Amino acid sequence: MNAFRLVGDLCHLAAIVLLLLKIWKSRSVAGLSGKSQILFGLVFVTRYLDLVTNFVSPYNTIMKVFFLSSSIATVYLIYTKFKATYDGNHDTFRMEFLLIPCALLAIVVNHEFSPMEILWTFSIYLEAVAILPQLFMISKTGEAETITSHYLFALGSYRGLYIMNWLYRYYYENNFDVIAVVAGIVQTVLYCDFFYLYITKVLQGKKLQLPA
Amino acid sequence: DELDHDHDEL
Repeated sequence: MNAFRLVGDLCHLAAIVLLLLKIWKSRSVAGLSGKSQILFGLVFVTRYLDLVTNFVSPYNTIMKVFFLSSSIATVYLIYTKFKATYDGNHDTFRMEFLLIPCALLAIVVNHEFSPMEILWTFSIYLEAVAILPQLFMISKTGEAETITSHYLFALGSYRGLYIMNWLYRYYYENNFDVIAVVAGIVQTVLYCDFFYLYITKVLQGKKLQLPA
Repeated sequence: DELDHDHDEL
């Protein structure tokens, strides 16, 4: 494992910890898109089916189990325990606009036409766009809590670092997965607008607020 | 196998 991959994974881990910390400390899921969290839950469920078929390493298993369980826990917290604080009126992005194209694309463009590979490919495509309901929600309300901004920054950095990892693996290990790389680039590009706001506002100590 | 994706990456 190279440093980009490790730091990428740690950013992903940090993002999820920040998200749970925000919910736990504020006792509220205000400002969070339940739809994005459902999509991420679906991403992990469809991607980590290999937990039961392939053992890679303790690190790999622990991370997969953590991502899987934390994403399911987040969905649970939003829709049951802290439902009263969930801002469903602003979480209006239609999930089927993402689910259907990702499913169709996974059936057409994959490494191997088998159920496991199609589900893995679906998870890669879906992860690339799963943050859109959250970004859409921020664009509707015009603001985000600082800890939610930190969460999004860590989450966006993770796939950006994976791109560096893929470049490294291409040059030094002759390994290249076109599906993961293209989807990863799309995923990272979706965060660019947010990265700009994060650097120019949140890091200057201001709350993330969109111009009216 | 060769066609399979990398199960190590998260």
